[in-house]
Amino acid sequence: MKLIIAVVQDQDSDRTIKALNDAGHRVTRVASTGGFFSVGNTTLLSGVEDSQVRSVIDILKTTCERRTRLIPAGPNIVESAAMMGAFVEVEVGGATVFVLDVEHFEQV
Amino acid sequence: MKLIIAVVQDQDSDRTIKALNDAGHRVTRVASTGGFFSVGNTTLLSGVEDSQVRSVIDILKTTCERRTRLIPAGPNIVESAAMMGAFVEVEVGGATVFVLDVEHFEQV
Amino acid sequence: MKLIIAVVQDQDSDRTIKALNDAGHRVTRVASTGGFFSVGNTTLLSGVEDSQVRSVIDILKTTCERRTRLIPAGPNIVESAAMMGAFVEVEVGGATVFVLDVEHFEQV
Ligand SMILES: Nc1ncnc2c1ncn2[C@@H]1O[C@@H]2COP(=O)(O)O[C@H]3[C@@H](O)[C@H](n4cnc5c(N)ncnc54)O[C@@H]3COP(=O)(O)O[C@H]2[C@H]1O
Ligand SMILES: Nc1ncnc2c1ncn2[C@@H]1O[C@@H]2COP(=O)(O)O[C@H]3[C@@H](O)[C@H](n4cnc5c(N)ncnc54)O[C@@H]3COP(=O)(O)O[C@H]2[C@H]1O
Ligand SMILES: Nc1ncnc2c1ncn2[C@@H]1O[C@@H]2COP(=O)(O)O[C@H]3[C@@H](O)[C@H](n4cnc5c(N)ncnc54)O[C@@H]3COP(=O)(O)O[C@H]2[C@H]1O
Repeated sequence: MKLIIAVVQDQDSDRTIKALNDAGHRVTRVASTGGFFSVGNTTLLSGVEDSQVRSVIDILKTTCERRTRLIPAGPNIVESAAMMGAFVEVEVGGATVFVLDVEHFEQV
Repeated sequence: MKLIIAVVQDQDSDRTIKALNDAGHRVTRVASTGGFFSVGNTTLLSGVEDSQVRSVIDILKTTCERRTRLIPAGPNIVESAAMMGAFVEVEVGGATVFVLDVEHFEQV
Repeated sequence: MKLIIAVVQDQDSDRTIKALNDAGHRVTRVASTGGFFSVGNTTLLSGVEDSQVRSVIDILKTTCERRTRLIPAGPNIVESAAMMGAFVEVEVGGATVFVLDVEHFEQV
């Protein structure tokens, strides 16, 4: 058994959960926030058999899009915006995926 | 040290946390949502010594009840409800428990 | 790759995230609640290269303070407060840190 922890963008979360459920995978969603942009995102927990890990990641690949965000340039993201008027493009991922080994799984 | 991640139903969460704390276990709770029913539930994180894993799971067994939910039958749970008027019983678990190995634990 | 799960006090979370980001670490924050005090706190998830674990923990040491809380003494924390008027000091940690091994990491 593996526990997949995937951070996805809010816009992709409903579609992703539905696709995972339709494929028979179990999923729990947790509201979260990105550290850098302080923008809300979604952390998914999905415990699956070892043989299903690839299937889950393939689904994430199709349901989670990479997007480009314009953020103010400069050492301090917030203050520099007005002054420099310069923005940089930062790519925000489709999904950031961690696969952890589960030593023991049980439903009581 | 092991990290126990347990998804429990909201109705059982207070009683479960109190029982874990009374037994000397440390617990952090995170609000979460089931992927399939989109109903709120609770994800507990509890780091315990290896020898305490069984004690935590035994407590979950006594404080978390399995319940039956009636959900609309049909391929698309939401739309089929009115048409078919048919409901199926789905059992929702007491607790879904993942035990992960902790490589390093520290309180700073 | 390791996944660091750190429970920190709300008062320290913004400063901690900024310091981690400034050092080039990626962080996701999740709102959580302490089981014992039922007071809100913050659970941070940070996936880092093995060689960066120490750096993250050192940052937590400088940004997370241990604080003393006065809680009502007695077997039932809430009811005993008025009667006994007795309070005990409980130290609440800077950060509670779990380091887990990541079997596979991917950004899709
Ligand atoms: N310290 C830093 N220095 C420079 N650039 C930085 C940075 N931290 C983040 N970024 C950039 O900003 C984007 C948004 O990061 P945020 O922390 O808001 O939102 C992140 C975070 O919530 C989560 N995440 C990504 N990698 C993570 C990791 N290793 N551990 C924990 N969470 C991670 O996934 C979200 C999207 O990440 P993604 O990599 O696609 O996109 C990131 C990345 O391109
Ligand atoms: N392997 C796993 N990984 C991550 N989280 C897990 C998990 N197994 C269970 N959970 C979490 O525990 C809740 C209860 O699961 P249970 O299996 O008892 O009860 C489930 C199960 O009987 C059924 N179910 C869930 N997903 C299904 C699917 N893809 N196909 C068919 N039935 C499903 O619906 C009930 C409610 O599911 P819901 O998703 O709303 O809520 C789930 C989910 O939040
Ligand atoms: N092994 C672990 N697994 C999961 N989460 C953990 C953990 N150890 C600590 N935490 C998290 O960190 C918070 C602060 O813990 P700390 O040990 O500094 O400070 C704790 C500790 O001094 C004390 N405490 C907690 N549980 C206790 C228990 N069962 N018996 C006696 N004292 C307890 O009360 C303070 C506040 O606890 P609270 O639960 O509200 O909040 C906890 C909890 O959310």
